[in-house]
This record gives sequence, C-alpha cells and structure tokens, in this order.
Amino acid sequence: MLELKLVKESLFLNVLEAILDLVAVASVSCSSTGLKLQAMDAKGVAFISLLIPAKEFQFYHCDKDLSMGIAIGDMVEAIRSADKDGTITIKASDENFRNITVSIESPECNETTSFSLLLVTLKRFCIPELQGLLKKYDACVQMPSVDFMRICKYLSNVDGDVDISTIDKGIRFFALGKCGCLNVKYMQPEKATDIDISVQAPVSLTLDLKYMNSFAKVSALSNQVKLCLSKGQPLVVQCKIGQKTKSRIIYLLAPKIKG
Amino acid sequence: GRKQSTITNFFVRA
Repeated sequence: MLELKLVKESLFLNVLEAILDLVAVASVSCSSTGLKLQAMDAKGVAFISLLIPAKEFQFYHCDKDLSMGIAIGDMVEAIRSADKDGTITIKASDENFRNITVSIESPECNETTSFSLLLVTLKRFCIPELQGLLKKYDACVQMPSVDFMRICKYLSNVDGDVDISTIDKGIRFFALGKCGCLNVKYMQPEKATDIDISVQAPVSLTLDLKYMNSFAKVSALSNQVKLCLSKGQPLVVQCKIGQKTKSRIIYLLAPKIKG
Repeated sequence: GRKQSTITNFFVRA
C-alpha cells in the first residue's frame, strides 16, 4: 500500500505543473525510500527523471515497491481547483491496483473531495544510472538558473535550433532562425563561486529550442542548474528542486544529428 | 540538414 500526503503549495506539485508542457503521462515508481517519476515527451526527444525522497513529503508510507502509469495532466488538473492551503493525499492499494485515489482536504478540515484516477499502461525505459552518465561527459556547466532562464529567453526570440559549443574558458549558445541569428557567450568569471565551467574535450550539440524553454521553466524552482554535454549524446540538464532538499530533476534532450 | 534523434537512439527500451 502507498500513501503520501503533501500540501498544495508543495514543490512536488509545482514541478508537475512545470513539466506538463512536455509530458502528460508518467511512469511513477515508489519504494520505502521515495518516489521516482520518469516520462518522455510524445516525440521521444526529451526524457524527464524526477526523484523525491520520502522525507520531503508531509507523510509517506510505502510498504511494497510499486510502479504505475499516471496521467499526471489529469491529476494536476484536478488538484488545481483545490484551496491553496489544502492537503492532498494520494493512495494506491494492492487489492485494487487499477487506479489511485487522490483526496483533497480543505485547510479547515471540514471538506474532503476524493477522486479516483485510472492508471494507464506505459512502456518503460531502461535508462542507465544517470550519475555514472554524468561523469563521462565532455563538458559541464554549473550556473545560476536565472542566467540559464535569461539565455533561453534571448534564444526564444529566434525560432529554430540552438548550437551549444565549448569555447576557451566558456560555452557559446548560437541560434539561427529565419529572422537572423543570436550569439551568447557565457564565460567562467575569475571570482564567482556559483559558476563552474569545466571542459574536458571540445563539444558542440544542436538542439531544438522549444525544449530548452521548457527546461528553463523548471529551473525556476532551483537556484542552480547544471548542463552536461558530450559529443553525439543527449544534453543533460540537472537541477535540485528547492534549497534544502535532496529532490532533483534531470532532463535528457536528444540532439539533432547529421541526417 | 540535420535530423532530430530520439532518446531511444541512445537508450534501449526495457
């Protein structure tokens, strides 16, 4: 049996809101240690992995490992209408493992709304251990998420693809669209401690800009974001969720390759 | 031209 409780204004729900423009259904696995969500967009270009340890929830109980396909779009839609200070409880039982029950309790505890959400069948993916994957990357950029968001906003003025390349002591974002081009150089400053650009080998990736903008939205939930690039490999965008939590979200974005 | 690759090009479906 699984039971987890969270307040409506929790980061978990904000994150679900933020990933909804990419995915509507997700594979959610729960164990005694926490919750793991994995999802891929309809075109198979972007992959999202979200990890939230059990202690981040107001209440968390899972006595048996569970894996479920959840229409998170429908779930968020239902929760949106709840009072902002309301408490949300999500339950799944072993006896009837075809749906989950989501209950919303008002702050005064005088009103409870419950709805049952049918689980969906999802194809599961085998993604290698992400931390191991990150160690192999040619270049990593740790930067304040406000910088990342600002760069993505600049880039969104050009409709097309973005090339992210390593340059001497930094990286370069270059977008070429119908109306012109845009070039952003992001360098390692001498004194800043919240920027760390490490380049093991030169690398350049071409990526679809619209996904970058979706990633920027989620990075708003964190102070820092980390981009990892490797030749011919998906871009990895990683950020912790919130300030003092061990929750984290990782995006993989498949590059454009010579056809 | 370049074409969009997919995540499954890099990771095997379980």
